[in-house]
Amino acid sequence: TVGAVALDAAGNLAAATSTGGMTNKKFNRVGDTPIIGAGTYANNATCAVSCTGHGEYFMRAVVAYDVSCLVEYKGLTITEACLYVVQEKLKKQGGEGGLIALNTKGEIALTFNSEGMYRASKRNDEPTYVGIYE
Amino acid sequence: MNPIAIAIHGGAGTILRALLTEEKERAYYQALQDAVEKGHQILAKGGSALKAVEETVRELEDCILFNAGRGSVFTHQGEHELDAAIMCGATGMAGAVAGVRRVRNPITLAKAVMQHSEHVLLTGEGAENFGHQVGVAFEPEEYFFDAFRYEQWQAAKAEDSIKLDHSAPILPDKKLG
Repeated sequence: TVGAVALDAAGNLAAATSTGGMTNKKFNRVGDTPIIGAGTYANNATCAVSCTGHGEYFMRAVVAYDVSCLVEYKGLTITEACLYVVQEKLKKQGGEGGLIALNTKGEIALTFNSEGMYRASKRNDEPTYVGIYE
Repeated sequence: MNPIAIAIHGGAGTILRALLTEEKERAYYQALQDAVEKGHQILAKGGSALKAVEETVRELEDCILFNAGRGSVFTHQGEHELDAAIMCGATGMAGAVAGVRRVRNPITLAKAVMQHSEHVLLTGEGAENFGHQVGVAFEPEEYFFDAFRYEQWQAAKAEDSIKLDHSAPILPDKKLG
């Protein structure tokens, strides 16, 4: 799975996710990627989110929208919201994976509970960050 | 000046250092860096967040290393079924496709669903027909073939399991039959 979240100079957010699914999947299984709110979500008032991992868990937990709700209703920062959803809620249910999130202040969260997540980010003129492992 | 920012991912899972050669690790770093900098350039030139995420994901879909687009994993039937979604934070508009085959860049098809249909999610053959109508690129099945993904599929079939893209290691001493 691949994904991107972006903030433009006009203050608008967007999220995108694309995947080939799971190896050896049957019965036209669909994961969280194309499910708006589960694997992909964007709202200028809160954040943009793209998820990756074991899709069934992300669908049950409505992960992307859950992060947005925690920001909107509970006033959490995106880092706090992502940590809670990925490291607490998702992990307790056995869901493996992670997500990237971004808000209109340019704050970025790259959160995962698996051994690694291929990830990168760049903000303003800051150096590009690239990571694979924890 | 307002901030601009972009973040990307190329999948998560059990990424075993022992199985990721230095050469392959460098390739992943380079691909991630190229993609995020492509998106950043779009933003730096005043492009929209929507355009940045679409173009960045297209770059990753065209890279054989990642499980999306060209590098997609095999289904049980030995095919490739692709899913994608895009959402605009300013308008709340969204578009998605699921289970499409031979679409080169499913994210562009998802964006077309958002912009040129009254729907949010199209699936399978219907989504492919819509793709032909709006003129997105299709590729032959061979375009999506990768030997590593094929071995992953064979290993998963042998143990009758389904696997996350980065959680199906081919162990060096594993007999694949």
